[in-house]
Amino acid sequence: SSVCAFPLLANLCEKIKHVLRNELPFEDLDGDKFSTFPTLRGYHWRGRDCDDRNNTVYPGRRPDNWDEERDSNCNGIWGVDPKDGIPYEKKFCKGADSQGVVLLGDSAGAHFHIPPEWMTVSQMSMKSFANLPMAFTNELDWPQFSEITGFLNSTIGGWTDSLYLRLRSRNRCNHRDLQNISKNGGSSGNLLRLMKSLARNQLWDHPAIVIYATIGNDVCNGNNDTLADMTTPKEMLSNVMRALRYLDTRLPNGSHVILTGLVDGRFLWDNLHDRYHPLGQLNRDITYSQLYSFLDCLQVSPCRGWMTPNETLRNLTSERALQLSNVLKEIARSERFANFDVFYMDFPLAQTAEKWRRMGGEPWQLIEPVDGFHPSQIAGALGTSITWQKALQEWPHVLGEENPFNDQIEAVFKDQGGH
Amino acid sequence: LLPSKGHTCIGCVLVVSVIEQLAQWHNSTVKAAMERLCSYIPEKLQGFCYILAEVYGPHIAELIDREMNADVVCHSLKLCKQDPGQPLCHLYRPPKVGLSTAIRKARRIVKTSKGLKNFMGF
Repeated sequence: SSVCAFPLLANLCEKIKHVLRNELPFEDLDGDKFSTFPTLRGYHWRGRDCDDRNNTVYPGRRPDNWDEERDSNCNGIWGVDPKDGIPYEKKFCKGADSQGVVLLGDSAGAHFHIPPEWMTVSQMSMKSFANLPMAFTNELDWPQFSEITGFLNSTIGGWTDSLYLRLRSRNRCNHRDLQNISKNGGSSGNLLRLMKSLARNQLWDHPAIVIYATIGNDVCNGNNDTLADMTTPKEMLSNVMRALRYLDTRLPNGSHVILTGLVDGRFLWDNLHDRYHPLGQLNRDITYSQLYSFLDCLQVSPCRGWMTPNETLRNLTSERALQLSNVLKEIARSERFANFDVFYMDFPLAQTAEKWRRMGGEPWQLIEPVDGFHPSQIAGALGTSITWQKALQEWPHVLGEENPFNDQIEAVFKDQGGH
Repeated sequence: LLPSKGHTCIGCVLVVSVIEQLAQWHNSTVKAAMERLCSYIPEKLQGFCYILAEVYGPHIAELIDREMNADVVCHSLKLCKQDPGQPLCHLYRPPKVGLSTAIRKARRIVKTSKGLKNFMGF
């Protein structure tokens, strides 16, 4: 921090602090909250800006004059069809229920992952650490592969499937309309500040599907008296209602909000405690139980309530998680808002585990191997398919109609400028 | 921005464990293992790695050569600290002589070792 006292660095430090505090892209020349740079909250986290010198050009906006002259919403569809003089955006996207996807989440939603290759000496090589600079400038998160906003093929194992990719293939006009507004440690309390970085203009932009998913940090902390520091149902109600009221002032009419319940973290101890950690596989000398105790002792455990041999504490933590999920369920049942409808869904861990078992997988493969806490790449991809099926069956209007012009869009604009 | 004490300790135990296992896996000296690890790191960050190896390397090598585990090394480096009234935190099973005894022994080694005296002076 003393480095920032130097006059030359003061300005740079101020910018870094502003970006870190507000989860905004570090490089955003036109200040429209979208970037052409990948990491540092850039286009790995939000749709890539297609003109970072013009703040009226960004992913998710309604097209400017049907994008005759330029691609104002970065979906790669613009210009006029010479055959009939009709702008392509008008021909292919008018009335197409275009919408974006926004995640308001935590480290699970941002997809926290520490590569096990970094500590597996038997396979270690220069290749093992090639992703280290990208990982650190993305806060050890991999949103580009994540369950809600992923758009790149996974390079960290498993495969990428995401709500965004499915919305995009359902309607190619949704290309690049994604925002992952998540943070390691995100909870219903600190999400209230985090969500101010949402880029959505109620007048100019398309509606959005907003996934609200703080799946554990309201009951997870590393403090000695972990139960005392958990969010109470009353606080949860207050936090979530404040968030929804704020969203009602920002989301274009016709948006949707899906509240995701908290996970039952007993899954962690039950499936990991006596397994060897990657660092302990060479000499078979470190189990996850030892890792959990070590983190506990240092008071940096991501979740003292679940990462513990104390079964009573694990059950009490899950009990509180269920209470908080019920608060979300009640909000979805009874609260109404002007610009969006609200739905509730359980975090699909049980269905994911069952689906993976049927595919021949093991439960422990659904948990990040190094931290023994977060959902793995496989868990995220499977979770997407389960969530999608649920939405198709129970809330089909939320996903919008299949765009009949998808094939023509692809024929004319190929990959629409990619990501 | 600065890692907490707990995270510093985790980082130390993690890195010392990897160095120890690299030396074991490749049947090399600890010094060679550190150089190997630094050579794996992307070019831009290698300088930082070599500096850390210079500063902490001799200490780590001396203690690992005496069969001390990462918990003992990091506590003797004071990158893991025991807060008053708190237990000694460790990832590995404690050494037979007991963790506190092993840490005290490690600190004596550091104090008396010639090679390390200059380095500690540094």
